[in-house]
Amino acid sequence: KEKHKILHQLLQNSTSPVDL
Amino acid sequence: PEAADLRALARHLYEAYLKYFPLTKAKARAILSGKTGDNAPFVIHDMKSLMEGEQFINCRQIPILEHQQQTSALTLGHGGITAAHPGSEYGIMGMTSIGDQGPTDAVELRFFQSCQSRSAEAVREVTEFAKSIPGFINLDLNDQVTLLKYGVIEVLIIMMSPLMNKDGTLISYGQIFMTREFLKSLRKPFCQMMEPKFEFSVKFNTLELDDSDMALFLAVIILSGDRPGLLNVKPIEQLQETVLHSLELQLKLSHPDSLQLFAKLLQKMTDLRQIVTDHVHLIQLLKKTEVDMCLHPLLQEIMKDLY
Repeated sequence: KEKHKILHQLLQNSTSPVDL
Repeated sequence: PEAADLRALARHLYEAYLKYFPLTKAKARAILSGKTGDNAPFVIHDMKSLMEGEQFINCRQIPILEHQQQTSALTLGHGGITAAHPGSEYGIMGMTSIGDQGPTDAVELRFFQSCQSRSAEAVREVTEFAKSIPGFINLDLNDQVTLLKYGVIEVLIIMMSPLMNKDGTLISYGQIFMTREFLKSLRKPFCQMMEPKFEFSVKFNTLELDDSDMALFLAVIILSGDRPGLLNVKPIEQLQETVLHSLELQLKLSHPDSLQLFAKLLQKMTDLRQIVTDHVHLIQLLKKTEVDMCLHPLLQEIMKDLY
């Protein structure tokens, strides 16, 4: 899960565009 | 009733596609064929026009894109449209100001970094589209990650095709046209990055898919049950089969005279895998040779141990 942290966040809606 | 369900699925995916992807094929082709009147794109064909490009875009109105009316204004922070904001820290496609550029060698690297910003934003758009595929969010979360990791670059290459013709490509949400010759004139290995995509796109565009066909094809790519490391293949294959049926029906209805279009389209998926493999190898080469290069964390996640 750690290896794909941002993808996980994107899938779970916990990354806002600004975090990218 | 079954055909009605397949048509409903096609409509649903087309709506999601319109919602999440700002530049449709219909709009891109209108720009490329000069049907947008005064809103012709600015052409970048050499280093001078590359510098002028930023100035040009600073003077233009920010087009209000349909999907962006629904998303946060922050979304624009990493896309090409940002370049239109006066005083922005970003330039073309998120590029740092070209006006005060350093040595010529750095131009390619800076342009590459700006492409990365736009790509990361595009990955977010593709993720939202994937989540709209019926059944996708019910799959094992680790499998959702795997499907995106392996599918997203393939999807981005397909989405790039409508923006391209044999002479160049639209960038910055269709506001700029960058020539193929200019991209070929960049120093190695940057000059090698886009040429395979042009070769693929010119052939792919002869299939003349429309946006609703594209939406279904992208969903088929995402739902590939043979990605390495998938935990539960069966539900993915079942979802893909339904989308494949919907795509087959769609193509029969919208392209009745195009023989074997469905088969031809499926064959493109093999070519795509090779293009992605070569692309990832090129990025890995860049990481070794360009000491100043930093890979975007999201793209790094996707490309690590990919092929």
